[in-house]
Amino acid sequence: EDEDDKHDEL
Amino acid sequence: MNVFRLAGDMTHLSSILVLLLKIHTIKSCAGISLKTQELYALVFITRYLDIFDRFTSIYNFLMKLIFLGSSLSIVWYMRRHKAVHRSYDKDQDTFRYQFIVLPCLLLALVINHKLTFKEVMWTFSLYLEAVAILPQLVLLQRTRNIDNLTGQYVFLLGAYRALYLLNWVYRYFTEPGFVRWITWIAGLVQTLLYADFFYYYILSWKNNVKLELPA
Repeated sequence: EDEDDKHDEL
Repeated sequence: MNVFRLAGDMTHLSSILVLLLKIHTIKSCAGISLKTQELYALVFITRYLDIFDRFTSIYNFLMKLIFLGSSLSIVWYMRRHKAVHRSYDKDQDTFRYQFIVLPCLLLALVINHKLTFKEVMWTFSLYLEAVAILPQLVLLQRTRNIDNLTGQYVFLLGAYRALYLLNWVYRYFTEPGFVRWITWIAGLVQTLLYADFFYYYILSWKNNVKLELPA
């Protein structure tokens, strides 16, 4: 899971 | 996006609106901890450093702007607005938040997904958010009569993260490979810190008596 997914939540 | 996460974001938003409503309409921040508000502003600033270079959705972008704007304006009101500042109880709001900022920063440097500035700041914001409510909870114990809006504000703030816990459970079972230990543990600690407040808040609501936290 790349970094972008990790920050998809507020 | 799932119903728990949307409900969580809306609950979070409404907690901030309740606080802004209180401060803006009755021009008072009695019972509100400026320390917690400053910590929350720091949480949003360090969490949303990527607001312009990582675009997830319009919703995400707008909510980030709202959270940043509202938290900074609340700090501004409590510091700069004459009437509001006068109602701020400086002598009671004495929590030394360097005791939580520094350990969160050190922890973020040690436990993170990637040792880059933005990733460490993002991790720091998660750890900080978990404990940012402490000055407010300490102030509530010292405040004799907690007014309704303040009680509602803290309740909604705690409820939002509890809804996020449900969101993580839902995503764990519906999205293969969805594992976020750092976020999950920080979110669990954050929600647990509200446990005794929730207990007294629901008790006061059931017995229809004034909210009172034992010192």
